[in-house]
Amino acid sequence: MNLFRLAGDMTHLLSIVVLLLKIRTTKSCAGISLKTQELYALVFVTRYLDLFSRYVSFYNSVMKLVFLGTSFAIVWYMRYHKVVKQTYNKDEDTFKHYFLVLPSFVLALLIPHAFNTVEILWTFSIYLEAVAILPQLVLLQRSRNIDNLTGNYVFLLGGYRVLYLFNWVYRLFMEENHKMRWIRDFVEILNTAWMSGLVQTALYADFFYYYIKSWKNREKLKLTA
Amino acid sequence: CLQEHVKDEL
Repeated sequence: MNLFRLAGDMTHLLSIVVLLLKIRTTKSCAGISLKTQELYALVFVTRYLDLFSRYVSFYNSVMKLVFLGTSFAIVWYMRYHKVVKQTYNKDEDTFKHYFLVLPSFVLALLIPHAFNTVEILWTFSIYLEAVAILPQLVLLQRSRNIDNLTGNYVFLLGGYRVLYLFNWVYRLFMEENHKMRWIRDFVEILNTAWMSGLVQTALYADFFYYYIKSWKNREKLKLTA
Repeated sequence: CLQEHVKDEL
């Protein structure tokens, strides 16, 4: 495992910690999209179906359990916690799940890694993760004031994707035994995971722009439509 | 292949 991958995972983990911290300490989930959180829970369930059948490392297994557990905890807080659920911006979080789930699933059926249930759902989870942030970004656009924790949460989530891209480039060049192998692999750049990762990172570009601008000007974060 | 690469990630 290289440093980019580790930094990416830690950033991802930190984003979840920040979100749970916001929910638990402020007893509020204002500005957080339940749609996005439910989609992430679905992403983790469909991706980690091989949790018990395919062992990679202790680190991987623990992290998978953490991601599964925390994503369901967040959804539980937003849906059922009697104080937290009242702070949910239900009227502004109107993005439809199926609008993202359906195309991801159709695409996974068309271009699966291999044709069996686990592989199709794995491919589906890769596509879905790429676009699952959309309801959250739409909600941010609609919110007048974005509190620091919410801003930091989305920033860390985007940071995780950028670090994963660096990780893939690093692996592409460093992990090949054959010197010319990377040229063939580079043609393969249009494959599932890479394209999804690129799309996902691009989605954050706009957010990053306003985040850094507000940080430079020491202003409160505000996205203008 | 690249797909196999990302299979050991999260």
